[in-house]
Amino acid sequence: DGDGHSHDEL
Amino acid sequence: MNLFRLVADLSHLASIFILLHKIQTTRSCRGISIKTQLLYVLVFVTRYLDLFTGDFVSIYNSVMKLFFIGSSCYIIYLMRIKYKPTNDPSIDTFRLEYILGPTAVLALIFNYKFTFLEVLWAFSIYLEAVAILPQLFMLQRTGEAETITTHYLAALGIYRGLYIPNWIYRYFTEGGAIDPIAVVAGIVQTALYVDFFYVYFTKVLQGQKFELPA
Repeated sequence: DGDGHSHDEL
Repeated sequence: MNLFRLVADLSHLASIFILLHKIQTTRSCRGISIKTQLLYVLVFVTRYLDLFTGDFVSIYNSVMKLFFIGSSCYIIYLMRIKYKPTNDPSIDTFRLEYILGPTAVLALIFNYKFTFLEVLWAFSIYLEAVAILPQLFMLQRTGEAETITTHYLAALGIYRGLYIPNWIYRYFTEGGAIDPIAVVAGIVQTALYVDFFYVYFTKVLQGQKFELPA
């Protein structure tokens, strides 16, 4: 989402 | 995805299989805190709501999320229904409100966006950091643990520990990207395992029983 907090980790 | 995170996630998977193996083979959930297991259900359900919002990351990511939700609910079924008589609530006495209250407040204050999903995501991160406390408290109370239970805790601790080099790696490979909520909570969570690992390395891995000094 561009702000570095894409929550792509589990 | 990097090697640290992959091995961490595999260690997390392993921890769940070790726990299932312990419960199924001994036909008992003795020594396992159902409070910690309930907290994990809450952690996964509140964090993985993005499964339903279309924020798709990868097949790997979605499959793992579904597995963590499903397996944590299955563990509760085993503890609450199938092997209920082996569950001893009198030693699982950590007060959940000491965990749920502060983590809910933290999530309301420190989140990336004041939206329903983001507050729940932050809550799940803070909750996971301390979800192991009822289990560690129980261990402290009984002063001993079955070896298989200590392997479960070790796998969980390795999973958390490896997320730290993963973030360092990501920081350098992704242009200084950092997720402060996950990192701070992750460091706290890993620190909670330090005492456990001391006994695990000095006793269990030397072939002795996990026993705390009286």
